[in-house]
Amino acid sequence: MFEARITQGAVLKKLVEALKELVTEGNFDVSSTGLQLQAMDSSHVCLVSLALREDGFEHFRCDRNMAMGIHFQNLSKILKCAGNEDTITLKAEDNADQLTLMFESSNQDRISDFDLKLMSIESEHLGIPDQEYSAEIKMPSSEYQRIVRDLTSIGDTVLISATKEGIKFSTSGDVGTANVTLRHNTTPEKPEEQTIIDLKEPVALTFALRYLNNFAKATPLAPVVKLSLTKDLPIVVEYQIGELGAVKFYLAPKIDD
Amino acid sequence: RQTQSGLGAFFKQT
Repeated sequence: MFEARITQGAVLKKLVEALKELVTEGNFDVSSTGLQLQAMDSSHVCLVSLALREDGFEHFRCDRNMAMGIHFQNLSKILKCAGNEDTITLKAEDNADQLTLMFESSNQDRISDFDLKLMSIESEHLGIPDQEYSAEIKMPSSEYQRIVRDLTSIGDTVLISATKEGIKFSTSGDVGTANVTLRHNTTPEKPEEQTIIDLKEPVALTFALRYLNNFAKATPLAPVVKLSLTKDLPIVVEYQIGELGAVKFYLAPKIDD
Repeated sequence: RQTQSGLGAFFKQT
């Protein structure tokens, strides 16, 4: 059987809110090492890769590997019934066709359980090579959210260029043009307020703002976001979820015809 | 002009 208990149930709620617009369905692959999900959007332009470590949960048990097909809008409906302070336990028998979610209030005086019907999903796993990136930028997740939201109101695509001067986001549209530059800045005392640019070589790539804006739905999960860029490769937008794991979004670039 | 590429061009199916 599979059983995973997380005291901060709100993390699970935020996670599903971050994914559900992007991917309609996907497999929760559970094993003794944790829970993983790899799912592409319907146009196969972006991919969500989620990895939650077994030791990040208060309790984790998985007797045999399972792929649990989840419809994220439906999971979201159920998780909306959990309180923000609730502890959430996920449970499934081996080869089950449902996932049980149990919610316990912080003072243990309210317990509810919901069964989510599981789906059979043919998943297309993509092998993502481990690689060095030309530029890795860590910045406050709220800053990333603001930039992509602001630029989405001006244009459809953004040119992201990383140089030793900083990281620049540029767009243009019917109303005009916009540029936002962030400089390497380690002055703030709190690491989560710093902008750290690790540049191996300058790089500039163009992406659809619609997706970058969608990734920002993960902002409540982490104070810091990391962007990884390499010429002619998908961008990686990564949020570390405390000690629990990470969610990474990959977006294929726009390329010249 | 630029077009949107797909992930399949970068990552192989396993």
